[in-house]
Parts: sequence; structure tokens; C-alpha cells
Amino acid sequence: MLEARLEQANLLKKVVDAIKDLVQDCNFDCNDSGIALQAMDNSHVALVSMMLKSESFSPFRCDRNIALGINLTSLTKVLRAAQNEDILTLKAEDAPDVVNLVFESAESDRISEYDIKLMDIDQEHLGIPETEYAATISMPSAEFQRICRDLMALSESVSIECSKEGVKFACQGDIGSGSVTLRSHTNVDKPEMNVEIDLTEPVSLTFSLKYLVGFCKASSLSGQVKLCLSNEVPLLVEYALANNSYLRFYLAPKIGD
Amino acid sequence: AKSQKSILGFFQKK
Repeated sequence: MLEARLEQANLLKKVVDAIKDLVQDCNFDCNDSGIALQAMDNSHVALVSMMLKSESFSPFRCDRNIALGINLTSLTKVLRAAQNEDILTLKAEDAPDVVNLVFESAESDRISEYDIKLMDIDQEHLGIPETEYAATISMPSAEFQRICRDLMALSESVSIECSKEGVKFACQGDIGSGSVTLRSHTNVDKPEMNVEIDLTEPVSLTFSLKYLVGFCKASSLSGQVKLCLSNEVPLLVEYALANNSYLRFYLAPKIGD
Repeated sequence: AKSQKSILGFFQKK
């Protein structure tokens, strides 16, 4: 059986909120290392990969592999009933028909309990190759969100060019063009404001802004976002969570002339 | 114009 207790419902609320517009039905794969999710969007352009390690829960118990097939719209409805600060416990039997969610208020004696019917989801898992990326950029997640939103007002695509000069986000549209360039930057007082660019070779790739803006819904999960790029491979956008847990998005590039 | 690639062109099904 599965029993996983989260100190704050907020974490799961934010994760689900960040991915629910990208993927609708997905398996939460539970085993003794934690709860994982991998799903593609309907058009097979983007992939979301979530890992909530067992250490992110206290306690965490999962005796055998259990796949919880959940409709994220349904999960969102139920999670809306949880206060951000509630303790959230997920429970399921070994061959479950439902997943049970319990929300406990730390301040009052209120306990709410919900069951969500599970779905049988035949989901393909993709193998994600280990990649030595040509460029890795860590930057404030709010800054990345702002750049993507600002450029989407002009164009549906953005080119991300990384060189030793810095990283340049540029777009061209009907009304004109725009770009934002960031250089490495260290803020001793506010490390969340740091921009770190780790470059082994220059890289330039083009991506759909619609997807990037969607990924940025995860911005409230982490002060920093990491972008990993290599020529002609999908972009990795990673929001690191506590205890080595993470929410990652992969986005296939636009290629050709 | 550039065309949008599929993620399946990069990551193989297990």
C-alpha cells in the first residue's frame, strides 16, 4: 500500500497547477523511492517529468509499485479543498480503485477526506538519454517568466542563443522584433537573483513561446529555473524542489529554414 | 520557416 504524508499541501497543489494545462490524464508511479510522473502533451511536443522523492514526504511508505491513473482536472477539484498549509496524506491500496486524500489543518481539528476514482491509463514511457548539455543557464524563475511573456506579445517563437557574451532571448514578429540579453550575475545578498551561465560550446535554438509560458506556471515552486540546451535536442527546463525532488519540462525545438 | 519537431523524434519509447 501507499501512504505518503506531505507537510504542506501547497507543494502538490502547485505542481498539479503547473502541469494540468499541459497533460490531462497521467499515471503517478509510486514506489519506494517516491512518486514519479512522466507525460507528453497531446501534440507530442513537450514532456513533463516530475519526481517527488520519498524524502519529500514524512512518513513515506510504498511496499510495491503502484500506478495511480489520475485525471488532473479531478485532482485539481479535490486539491482546491485543501488549504495551502494543510498536511496532506495520500493513501492507496496495492491494486487500488481510488486514491484517498486527507487534508489536516495544523491549526484546527479539521480533517477532510476525499477519494478520487482512478483511471486505467496505458501510458508510454520515454527513455530520456543522459545529456551533457552545451549550455546550462540558472536564472531567477520570475525573470524567465517575464521574458517569455514579454516576447510572446510579439511572436510565437523565441530563439535562445547562448555564447560567452551571455544568453540572448530574441523574437521577430509582425509588429517588430525584440530581445533580452542576460549576462552572468552574482548577487551575494540575494542568491535567488543570480544568473549563472555554464557554457561548453555556443548554442542557438528556437522554441515555441506558448509552451515556455506554460512551463512558467511552475515559477512559484522555485526561485530559480535551470535551462539546459544543446544544438538540435529538446530544451530542459528544470524547477528544483527540496530533497532532490524536481519538476522538469522538455520541449522539442523548431528546426529547419 | 522553422518547423516544430516532435519530442518523439528525440526520446525513444521504452
